[in-house]
Amino acid sequence: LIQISDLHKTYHMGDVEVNALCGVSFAIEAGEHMAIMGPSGSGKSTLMNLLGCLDTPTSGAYLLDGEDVSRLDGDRLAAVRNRQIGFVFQQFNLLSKESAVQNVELPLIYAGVPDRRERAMAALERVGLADRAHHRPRELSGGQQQRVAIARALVNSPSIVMADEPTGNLDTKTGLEILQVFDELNDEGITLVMVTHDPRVAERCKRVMRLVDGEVVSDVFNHQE
Amino acid sequence: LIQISDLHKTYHMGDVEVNALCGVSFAIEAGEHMAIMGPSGSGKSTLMNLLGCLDTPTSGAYLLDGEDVSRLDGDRLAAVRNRQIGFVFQQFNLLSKESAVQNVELPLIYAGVPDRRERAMAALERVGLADRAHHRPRELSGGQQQRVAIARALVNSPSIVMADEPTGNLDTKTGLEILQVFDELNDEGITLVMVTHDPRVAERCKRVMRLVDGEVVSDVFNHQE
Ligand SMILES: Nc1ncnc2c1ncn2[C@@H]1O[C@H](COP(=O)(O)OP(=O)(O)OP(=O)(O)O)[C@@H](O)[C@H]1O
Ligand SMILES: Nc1ncnc2c1ncn2[C@@H]1O[C@H](COP(=O)(O)OP(=O)(O)OP(=O)(O)O)[C@@H](O)[C@H]1O
Ligand SMILES: [Mg+2]
Ligand SMILES: [Mg+2]
Repeated sequence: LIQISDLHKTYHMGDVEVNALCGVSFAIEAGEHMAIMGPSGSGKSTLMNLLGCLDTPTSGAYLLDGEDVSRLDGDRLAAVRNRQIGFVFQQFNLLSKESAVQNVELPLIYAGVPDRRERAMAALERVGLADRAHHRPRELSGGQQQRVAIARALVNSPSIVMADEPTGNLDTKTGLEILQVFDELNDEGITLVMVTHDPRVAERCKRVMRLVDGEVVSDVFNHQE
Repeated sequence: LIQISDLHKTYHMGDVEVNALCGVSFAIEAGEHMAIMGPSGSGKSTLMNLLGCLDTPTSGAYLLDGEDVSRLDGDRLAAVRNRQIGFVFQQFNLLSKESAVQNVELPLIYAGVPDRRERAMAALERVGLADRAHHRPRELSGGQQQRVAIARALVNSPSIVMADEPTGNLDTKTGLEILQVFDELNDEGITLVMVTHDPRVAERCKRVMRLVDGEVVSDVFNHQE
């Protein structure tokens, strides 16, 4: 489903170059449940932004479902992204002027799907926030905003969900409820890629890849069951 | 140092009322090291915003160093806050157009302190980010932004540091390095109040208070040493 080959990402700030990814290669099969871990600043969000088709690499190839997406322009990239991928941002990226349910409806508007209000409310219900549907982001707690961002990523039943630190702002009990939702999605066949710092999240994933300074240092398949 | 009595905070959204804090009372002595825990949405950030003099309660009293700050207006509140409190926000609240070191210099500008650049660079050094001083927030990873927010809270040597989830975006090793910095501050006599979801953070605090639905359900002093 996903094939990454020798991916590089270099950020340019004036005359300074930051090599955030230095030649990353791996493949992900449909239906996998994978965690990406590593120190702060090691390149996890940079990799997720490339995997989620939110950015293009400096060099290297990315085949998504057999299609080379590494050289697509903005519009084509957005079309691929909206069709197949649900993305949960590390900083949530909710629209501050819209309510929670309006934020969750957004992918359905892009996709031209009917019954948007019912589907968005069902997604909010699933993350435990039906009673906060009409709050705007600044009228929600940090963990509630994070759960709205998760509901928005799920609402259009994508084939792949990519979540960048989805439990960072959640207490243990709420975090476990959200991980339960992710497990159910994976049981339904949805491919899950999750960046996490939390060992309790990683232990539920069947595969854990570690990044250090923009390189893959380990990639372990967990054959416990 | 801090005395809170029957604090209430109600948010009004149109005709909906959200009772975020429902009568919270406790005291904190100078030099304490306290964690505040509780489920997502239980009122922790609301309480921290009141303790940090960023907001005023709907009712109840808050004595800070013997002075009643619960009824101060915006300017007086800001003056108290800048003089005594270093605050680390859950969402960092960095200025997006300024570099990391410029963000850390901000409290020193308010306080009229000289040698701002050297002091700000020393604070960034202490959180391990001297090599990212000229990056703006969007040129930093999530955990790096969090550490800039921590450096900004420390730079003016406040007598109290309040941190809302300071390790949520940090990997275990970087998180421990930051907790080490907090422990050193506490050894120097600085009062620490920290909201956290991470049990590993709470176990280093000598006192753990738990909130559920806007009320204090437990307040345990840890007399292990
Ligand atoms: N400006 C606001 N208007 C209306 N409701 C609000 C506002 N800010 C917070 N709330 C509500 O008040 C409750 C407490 O919010 P608060 O941010 O204090 O929670 P929290 O304990 O910090 O949660 P988290 O761990 O998720 O950050 C939440 O249910 C939230 O929806
Ligand atoms: N737009 C940018 N311009 C310059 N440097 C950047 C930019 N975005 C990220 N970086 C740098 O690239 C490196 C990798 O950043 P990235 O956000 O991928 O890290 P991360 O592994 O997600 O970290 P965290 O766990 O703290 O979120 C960091 O050192 C960061 O400072
Ligand atoms: Mg990141
Ligand atoms: Mg909070």
